[in-house]
Amino acid sequence: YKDGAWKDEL
Amino acid sequence: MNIFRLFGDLSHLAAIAILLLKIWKTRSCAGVSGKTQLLFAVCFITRYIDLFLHFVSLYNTEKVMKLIYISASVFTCYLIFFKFKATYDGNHDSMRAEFLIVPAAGLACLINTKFDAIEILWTFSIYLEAVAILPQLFLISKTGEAETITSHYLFAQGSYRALYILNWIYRYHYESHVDTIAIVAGVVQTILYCDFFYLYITKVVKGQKIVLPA
Repeated sequence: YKDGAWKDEL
Repeated sequence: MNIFRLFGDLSHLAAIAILLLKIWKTRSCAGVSGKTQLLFAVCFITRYIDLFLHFVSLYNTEKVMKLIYISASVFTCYLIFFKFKATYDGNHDSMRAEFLIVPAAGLACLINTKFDAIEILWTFSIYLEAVAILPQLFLISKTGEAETITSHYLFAQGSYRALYILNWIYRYHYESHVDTIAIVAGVVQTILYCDFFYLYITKVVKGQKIVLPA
């Protein structure tokens, strides 16, 4: 899971 | 995007719509916890702060959904605390919201992925959402009953995060994606609905009303 990739879930 | 997350988000939208319709049609927020709605509004604002920081959103629908969640929850609070204030059951909506906000904020500072402002706000929002429904469940236990439409709202609201758990299982298996904080909080959140789910499935589905042993 790419840390720092801004959250991709609601 | 997978089917579980899609139906989770649709269930969440349905919950917000059901509650808005109930309050708007009956022109009353009896049986609705204003505190829970306030906590949800805080969750959405702190979680979707990226909307205000011009983060490039992943795709437009996501930005639209975030805007819908924030505006609908703020509008619901407006209906409860201003427009239909006279019907707000303040006496039974008596769970201390501070007892939920302070521990969520404290825990967010202790257990988080990264110690920076936006990440801590997101973590706070996740922890707060897990317990935000408690004032509503508390209110129902105090009044001893829940209107059928409110039960449908709660069922949709509870199902949304339950479906997200399936989404996380799916993503773990197929995308080796894991967000432990969201998963643990989501499981706690769904567990809080268990006794309500039992009552909903054994009663409301058969057309009866939920009446708790007062």
